[in-house]
Amino acid sequence: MGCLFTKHIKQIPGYEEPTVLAGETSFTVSEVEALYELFKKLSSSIIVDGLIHKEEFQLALFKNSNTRNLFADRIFDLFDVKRNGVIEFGEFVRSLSVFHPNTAISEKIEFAFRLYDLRHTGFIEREELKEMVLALLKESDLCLSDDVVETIVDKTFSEADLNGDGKIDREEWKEFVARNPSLLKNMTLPYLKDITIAFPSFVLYSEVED
Amino acid sequence: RPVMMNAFELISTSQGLNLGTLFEK
Repeated sequence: MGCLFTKHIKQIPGYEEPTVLAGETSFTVSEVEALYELFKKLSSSIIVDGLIHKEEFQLALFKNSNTRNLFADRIFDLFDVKRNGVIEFGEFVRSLSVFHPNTAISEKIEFAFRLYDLRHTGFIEREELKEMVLALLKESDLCLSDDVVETIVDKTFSEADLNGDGKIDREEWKEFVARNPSLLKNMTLPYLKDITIAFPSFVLYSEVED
Repeated sequence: RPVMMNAFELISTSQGLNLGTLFEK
């Protein structure tokens, strides 16, 4: 029975051995196995092909497969390391590992920087920050005048852009986060420590013994 | 007061960044 199950899961594109993934991430082997249960659920919610499509990601986040959101798009793009439009199991586990409570803060800081560097220039630019603020306001049905938005962006830039060149580089971002640690709050998911309880894998064999 | 908000604090409240919802059954 164990062998049949093993053969079955290894046919799924992008499947990687839990031992390999555990070795590269903050997860244990049993946590990776539990994540596979979550992954199976997410990757078969619309198209049953063992891959998480954008619509499936949106469905899981917003309970609606058609809800477009700038930040969800950015997260999806960062998870989709191969840039082939879908999230494979290995990509899912490696990316989620950034959000593990035991993962180094430096990894979380870097991930957040890449998340907010919308145009991959190596900087968070003023226009990008404004675009994100506007997207958040739209998502929240909040209406602020352009002057107020400009003031919020200006104030943040005056605090973060230490060399005053109009963009936030990695070093400035690190310093800004050190002064405002709450900015990384959403980079840690306490759930990941209890993932084996939330998604027991019910695997009767151990991959380690293979 | 909105003008005192840190733009990144504001952004970090986005539902699109709340991956905790992935774990909801």
